[in-house]
Amino acid sequence: SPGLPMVINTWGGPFTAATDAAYLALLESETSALDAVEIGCSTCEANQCDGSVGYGGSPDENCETTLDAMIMDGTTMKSGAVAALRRIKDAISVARAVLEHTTHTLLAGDFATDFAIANGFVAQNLTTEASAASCAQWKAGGCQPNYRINVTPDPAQSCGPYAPTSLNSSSSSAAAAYQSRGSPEGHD
Amino acid sequence: TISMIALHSSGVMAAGTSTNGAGRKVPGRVGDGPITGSGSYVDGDVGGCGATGDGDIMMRFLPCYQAVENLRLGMSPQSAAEDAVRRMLRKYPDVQSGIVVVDNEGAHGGAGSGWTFTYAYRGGGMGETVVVSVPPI
Repeated sequence: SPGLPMVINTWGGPFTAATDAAYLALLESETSALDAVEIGCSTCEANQCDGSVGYGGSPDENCETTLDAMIMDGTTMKSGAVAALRRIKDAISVARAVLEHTTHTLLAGDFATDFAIANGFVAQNLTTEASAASCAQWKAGGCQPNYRINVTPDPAQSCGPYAPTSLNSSSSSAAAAYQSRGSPEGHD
Repeated sequence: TISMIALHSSGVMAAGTSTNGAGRKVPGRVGDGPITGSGSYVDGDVGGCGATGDGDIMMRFLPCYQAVENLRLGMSPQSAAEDAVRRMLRKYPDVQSGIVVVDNEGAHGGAGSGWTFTYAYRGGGMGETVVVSVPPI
């Protein structure tokens, strides 16, 4: 252990700006551990880090970027989180608002967006020229790879819209076997 | 995905995760990031954990809850992380995962699979952040 205060996080490279921001904040006596986590993760949301955090990354099949975040207090074990948050950039700060202004743990989708706006956050488009272009290219290439299985048309060849194919009981678990995705889009 | 754990000089801890999920996902898909116990988890009595990787798989195993409970059972941060990754590998040998674990005194470790996972830390009087590279299990 290097001693306290201390910050530790996934990944290096562009993520170390988050490590530094959180650590330097902790050197200020008025900064709490919760503040430091919010500052660190917000740094990545603003900088997009490696593209897997924040606006303009990982567009879905409709080319929309949605955000997921959680924050947890190690003393109270209370946690606040947002899932599939739409049109709000500051995901970790909205998660903290869930922690501090509700007794809930997780809000999702457009309802999380409504909660964020009611808590003073500004709605804005999370799509960038780069994410729109990469999504258009993906569609032009037949939407490969994707996360669809047991549907028609064949998801290994074609975009949707898809319709479910009937499954007999033995095929469903075999067909649902997890296929590792080598492409960077295959992970969170 | 960034998952972070902060230890205040008083010993108070917090953890968090932020991500934009998996690219090309089905609209509405949510991965491990916002799931308490999967994206991150912390109990100030023992320590905290942060995770990244194939969220659709990882959220079924709650790897960060497992890692923190491993600390409570007396494992080192390194062993706690490795155990959590091995539990996923047993069922999904190809899973891409990364877990970073820190106890409430700042001892840390990490484990990963399917790629070379790295984590970053800065504490005490360190003048800069250090990045640790974790060979895949």
